[in-house]
Amino acid sequence: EEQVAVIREGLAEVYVDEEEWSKAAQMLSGIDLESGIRVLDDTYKLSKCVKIAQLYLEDDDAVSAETYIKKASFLVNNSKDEGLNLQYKVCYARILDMKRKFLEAALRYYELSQLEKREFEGRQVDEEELQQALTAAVTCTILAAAGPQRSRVLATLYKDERCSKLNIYPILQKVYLERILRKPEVDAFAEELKPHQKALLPDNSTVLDRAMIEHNLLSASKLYTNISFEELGALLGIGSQKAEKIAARMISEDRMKGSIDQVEGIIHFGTDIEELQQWDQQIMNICQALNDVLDSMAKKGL
Amino acid sequence: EHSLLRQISSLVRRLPAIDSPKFQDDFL
Amino acid sequence: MEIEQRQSELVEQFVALAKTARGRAAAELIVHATSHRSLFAFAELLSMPHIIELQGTEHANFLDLLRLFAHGTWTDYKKNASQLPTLGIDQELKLKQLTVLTLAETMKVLPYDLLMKQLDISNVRQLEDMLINDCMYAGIVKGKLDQRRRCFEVQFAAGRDLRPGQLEAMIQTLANCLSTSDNLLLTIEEKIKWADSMNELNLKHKKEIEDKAEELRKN
Repeated sequence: EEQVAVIREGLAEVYVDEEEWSKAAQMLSGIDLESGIRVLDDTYKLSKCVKIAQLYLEDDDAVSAETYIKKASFLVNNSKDEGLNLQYKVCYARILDMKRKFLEAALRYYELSQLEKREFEGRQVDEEELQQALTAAVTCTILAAAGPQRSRVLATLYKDERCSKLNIYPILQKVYLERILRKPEVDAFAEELKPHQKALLPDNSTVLDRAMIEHNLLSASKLYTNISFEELGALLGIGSQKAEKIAARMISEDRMKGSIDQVEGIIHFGTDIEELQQWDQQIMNICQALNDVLDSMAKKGL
Repeated sequence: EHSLLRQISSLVRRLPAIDSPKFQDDFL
Repeated sequence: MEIEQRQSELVEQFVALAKTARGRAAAELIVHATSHRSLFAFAELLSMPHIIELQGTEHANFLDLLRLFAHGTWTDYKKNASQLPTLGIDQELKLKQLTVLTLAETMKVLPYDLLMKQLDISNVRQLEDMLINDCMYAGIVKGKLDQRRRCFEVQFAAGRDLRPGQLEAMIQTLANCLSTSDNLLLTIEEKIKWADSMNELNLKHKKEIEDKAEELRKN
């Protein structure tokens, strides 16, 4: 088995040189890691699983990559090799990204961007790589399904000073402030996306389209008490029936509050807060405004 | 102090009516 | 407050420039100020000596323009367009934004028809886009659009420069609000006292009944 493993590893390297990533992965996956004959430590097994997952990722095969990264996840806690653990984390984040589990991917990318230790076995993680991880976190958050969970992650990213220096910051700001995104902004954002982030979904829209439509729908719910589906469709750049369908799905998934009047063809946007609480909130806002006036007066010595 | 006056003007517009017939009805 | 904080620096900058700009330069400064996308306050500039000096000169119409931006609306401009400088696109937009603020001073619920008439906008989509992008997202107004009732409910509107005579009205409004609030608080207190005394009477009455029932049981 030892010799077979050595041969397989050698062949895998040849395949890697030829950029035949999946073949290299298949070659390595033939190594028996659960052998009763050879004693293999967890670090060795982890390194193989991570390597195989990385190779499948090169060929955009997220399903196969996920199989191996899941195997790796059972081994990573016992590993003391920090460099390898880092590779595992990066690989896992990329797999989640590729599988369109954007929010989970975003959280993992964000964790990576906050790496404290930068040196691993002679290899230095530079500032640009951390920035790339942060940008990836922002991108994935923007692509994630609009709703309360995404809002929390957006808040974290928006308040992170480092994000204000990223090229992607303007769109992050707009998404965080729940503002409607116009076509030129979406197109500019699309240019920076990877192919799987622009992939076609079963309903013939792209991942990006769906994320932008849902975001804009949520933004509209902040601006309107109610809106006709025709106008909503015009606002979102889609047909009224599609607008109704997407709105209905978001309401049923509790990602947006509202009700639909199919007879009148109108969506009524609801709020989390009931009327009396809103009244109280408005009075609190007035008191705050009054405090601000008094503070301004004090500053001017009045 | 024009800035203060503008702030106060905005605040004045936000004060609750409290004095309309509809409010009286609802309050009673 | 936020809008005031944001534009206070701008106001200071323009006021500083107005200290040295005279004649044509002052007129150009007025054009610059009334075109600036983040500036909605002009009273400070209007009170600068070199600006006031424009009165009676060949640039007097720029002073009138600045007064219009401080206190007037788009309708006012149209009535006097022949006597005022031609507006650029930025100035036109700003004057319309200021018009929305003026309308919001007197009405909390602004009908679409009124807004479209006052702003020379011919369709609802354009009006809503203007209210969303140029008013709400600009931070000068907060509110909700109601397509069914065809109106814009205003929750907050930034204050414009005060017109002559507005100060007294504002003081009166504040005084009215104060006295109405005091009266309302008194009424609420009275109601609380009434509720408390009714509650005490009820409890007393209940105890009397229970005591009588207990006595009857004993006997």
